[in-house]
Amino acid sequence: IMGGEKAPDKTIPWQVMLSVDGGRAGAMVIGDRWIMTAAHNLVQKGKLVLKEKLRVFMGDNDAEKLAKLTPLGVASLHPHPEYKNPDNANYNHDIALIKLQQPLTFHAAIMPLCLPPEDTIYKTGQIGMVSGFGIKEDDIIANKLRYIRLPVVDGNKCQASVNSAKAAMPTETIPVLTDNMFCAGVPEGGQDSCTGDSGGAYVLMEDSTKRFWAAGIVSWGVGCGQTGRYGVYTRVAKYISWINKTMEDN
Amino acid sequence: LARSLPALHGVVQSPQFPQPYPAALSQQWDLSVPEGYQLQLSFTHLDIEPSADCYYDSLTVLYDKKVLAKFCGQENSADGHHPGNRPLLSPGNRLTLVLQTDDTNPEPHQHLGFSAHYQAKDIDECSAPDPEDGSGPLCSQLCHNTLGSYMCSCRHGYELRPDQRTCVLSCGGGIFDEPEGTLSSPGYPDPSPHGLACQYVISVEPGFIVNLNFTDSFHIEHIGTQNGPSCLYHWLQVSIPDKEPQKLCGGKSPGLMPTNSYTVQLDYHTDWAGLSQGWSLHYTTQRVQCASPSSITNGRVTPNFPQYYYRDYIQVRCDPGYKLMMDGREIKSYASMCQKNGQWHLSLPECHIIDCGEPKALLNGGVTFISGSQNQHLSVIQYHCNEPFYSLLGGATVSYTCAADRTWRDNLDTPVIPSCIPVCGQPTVYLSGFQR
Repeated sequence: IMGGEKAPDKTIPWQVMLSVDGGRAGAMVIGDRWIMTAAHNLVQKGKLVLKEKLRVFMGDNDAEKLAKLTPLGVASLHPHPEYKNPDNANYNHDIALIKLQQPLTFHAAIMPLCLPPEDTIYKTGQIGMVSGFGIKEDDIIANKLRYIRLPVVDGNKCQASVNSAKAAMPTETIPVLTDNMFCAGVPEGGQDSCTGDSGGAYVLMEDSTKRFWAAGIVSWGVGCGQTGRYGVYTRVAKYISWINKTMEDN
Repeated sequence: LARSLPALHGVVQSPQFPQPYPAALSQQWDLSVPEGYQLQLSFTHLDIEPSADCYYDSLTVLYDKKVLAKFCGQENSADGHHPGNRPLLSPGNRLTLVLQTDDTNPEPHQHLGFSAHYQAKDIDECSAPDPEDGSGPLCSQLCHNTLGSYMCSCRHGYELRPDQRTCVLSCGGGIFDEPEGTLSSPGYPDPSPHGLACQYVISVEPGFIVNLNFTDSFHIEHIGTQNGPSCLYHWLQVSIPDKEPQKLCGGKSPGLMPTNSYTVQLDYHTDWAGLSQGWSLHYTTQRVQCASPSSITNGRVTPNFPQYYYRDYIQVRCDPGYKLMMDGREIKSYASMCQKNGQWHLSLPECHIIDCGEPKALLNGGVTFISGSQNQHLSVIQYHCNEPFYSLLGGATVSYTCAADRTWRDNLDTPVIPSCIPVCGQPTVYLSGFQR
């Protein structure tokens, strides 16, 4: 998280830390046996990682402490079936579910996020919050969970940002921005999610109930915290049916 | 031979008959036929030296040493005494013949002796005149002669006494096994005959008891004493099993006499003197009564009768929320019958309050007892979730009551326990900051 702050204990109880082959990623609790993350955390070079190599931690804001805990057992991995990203240029459908072997018992440090109704519209400018144990502004991996509040960015502005990046980096393969994604961030840069945060939650709060709900999944971005660039998130509201069906079927 | 019956007939002849009988002879024949018969003697031939009074030769016929006749001579002879063709009938079943001859049997006409048949002849005892000893007729009512004997019988309504010759009014006794009936002394309402020994047995089905109800007209001869009537010569004895027999006499009716027994024996006795006007009773039966069952706490006995009798059934039902218990075990149903001994065949059960058992555990929640105890009927519990991390669906607390079917049921009568739904998106600590 760039430009963010340390999260006090129990303020982001849905935060999950994943470790895949030594790489760090984020995820969020959405049920007592289900965790949601980005598909690209589980599918590497076109192949699903072995569930035995995936380690799941939660319940603390300290990464070192988490890493010392016994990982939660993984029962099965369920990347979105349409996620195909062999050359890291297509993050469409970047969503996956992890089923745990044992149900969780929720407490102040571990609580689930709510899911939005199908096709909920995200208001441009609405402030959300993204969190993670990823790289922070000094390019150092965070040991403490951090968070940053970021607004939802208008889709056109986001597309323009992606287009400008393509123009500026003609040799790079900039991923495609689809309707299954949305952007969040500030044009002046400095505040963004970053590497190691992917799979974590971008949450919005419902005013009437003061409940946080999973609006996005940290997916990709051109750099981190750069001026005129935004973070790109999987639009969770597009996948409610798939999420429910996957959980029901499994 | 001594034990064999005498022959019913036979022949007796003089020695050497039909040759002349020897001289200087003295021979005796003891003839007999069975008891109950007379002996009849018929001469087919008699030829004994005739003489006056049969002085020289004679055939003497005796009964119990009493000379019935003395014969000699020939048929149509001038001297002697010839029996002719008339048979001789003995007063009893015996007869003795004695042939005596002198030293000579005159020649040339020698006498041949005698030949006779004897036979048993039935005695018609019924035609005999009454004995002179004043003991009355042979049969007091009907006499029937039989071969060698006789028998007495009685007219309808009478029965032969043990003496087999006199009749007495029939007792009408025997066994009375109908549910009700009437008994009375012989000849009632006429005075009772003398010498009665009547027995009446009332014996109905076990499980019923007999009640005797004497009519007011009751009179049995008694001897007055300082201690009340003494049933010395006439009495009606009432015998009930396992109780002392009770002799009744006097002029006061016993009225209603419960026996509490299914069998009663009545013995009516009169001797040969005195006067008893007799008695009459109507007996009824009723079923043995069982004690009314005590009330059942938290239950009831059905049907509810004022009294319970043999073969009545009762059932016990517990109030809703209570169960039938007997000997420490729960039973599905209870029915008991009043037995013939007046006892219920099963002791009464008890109604114990039911319990629903421990409420099912609620995952991520718990249960609180609101009222009642030990999970008993109508106890109320309330499920709750481990808030703020879980909440009941709908957010309301749910009360469950221990129902009569031993399940915990909510206000909608549903036995399904609630579920604790995880609370999402509501951290216990919210991010806050004051810097702007």
